[in-house]
Amino acid sequence: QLEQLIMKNYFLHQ
Amino acid sequence: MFEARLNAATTLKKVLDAIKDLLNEATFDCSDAGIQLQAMDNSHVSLVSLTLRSDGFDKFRCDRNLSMGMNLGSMSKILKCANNEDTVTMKAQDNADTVTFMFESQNHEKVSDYEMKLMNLDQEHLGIPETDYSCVVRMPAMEFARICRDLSQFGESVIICCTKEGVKFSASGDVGSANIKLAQTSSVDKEEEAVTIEMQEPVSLTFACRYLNAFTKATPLSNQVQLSMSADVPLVVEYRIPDLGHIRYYLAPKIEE
Repeated sequence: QLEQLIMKNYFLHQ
Repeated sequence: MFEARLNAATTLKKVLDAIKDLLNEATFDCSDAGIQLQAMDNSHVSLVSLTLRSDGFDKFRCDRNLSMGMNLGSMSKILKCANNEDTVTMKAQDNADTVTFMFESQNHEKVSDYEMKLMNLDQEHLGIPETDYSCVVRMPAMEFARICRDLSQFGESVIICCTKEGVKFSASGDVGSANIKLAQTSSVDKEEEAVTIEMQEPVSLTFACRYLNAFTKATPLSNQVQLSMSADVPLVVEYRIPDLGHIRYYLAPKIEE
């Protein structure tokens, strides 16, 4: 899902 | 030892109401700065970020950083046992596997305590990047809730279109279409009734009504809501909790494939 992808890309995993 | 006290349980009840529809469980990270919670909703489309500052509590003590995983359904059952005016104290020992909620009536004649088991939750540690937003809209929280409720009758999505003249919310579906335009207020007696827009460049973004409606559960916490938007990045819906902190919801825009 595109929305999930946007969220993943935006909130970089620390 | 962790201990946090609020003079009115109503604040904590409102905070819980603002998150429990999106999250089944969450980790409350406690430090001497206060309480932090950050979690993606169950479907991984929105993120909730809650900050309660230690100086906003009537008493706050946190000797060692503590992460408390809580089932929000259970927490909600417990907070229903408190009257709005009761003093509420949350307590936990270091490395404890339970947290205690203590409620005390205003006349100090009734004291109840509820112990809740803590959970070990897999925590995702996400960084929230600093972003310069193209548009930042501040408006009455009640008005935003009303708009989201009204428009969700017309479609699953809301288009938010912001220019320097104002902000327009639109939805369309089988019934027909709906548009609500709000102009920036020129002068208002009360600050909480103002609509203000800071715009670098206009934006037009589409969001799922279902999530916007879930975010408006935070309305009782704040008179105003702030919407921060830029193309292709998540919308931020922020409610400031007076003297205590804030709750921010992030929601990815819908993008045509």
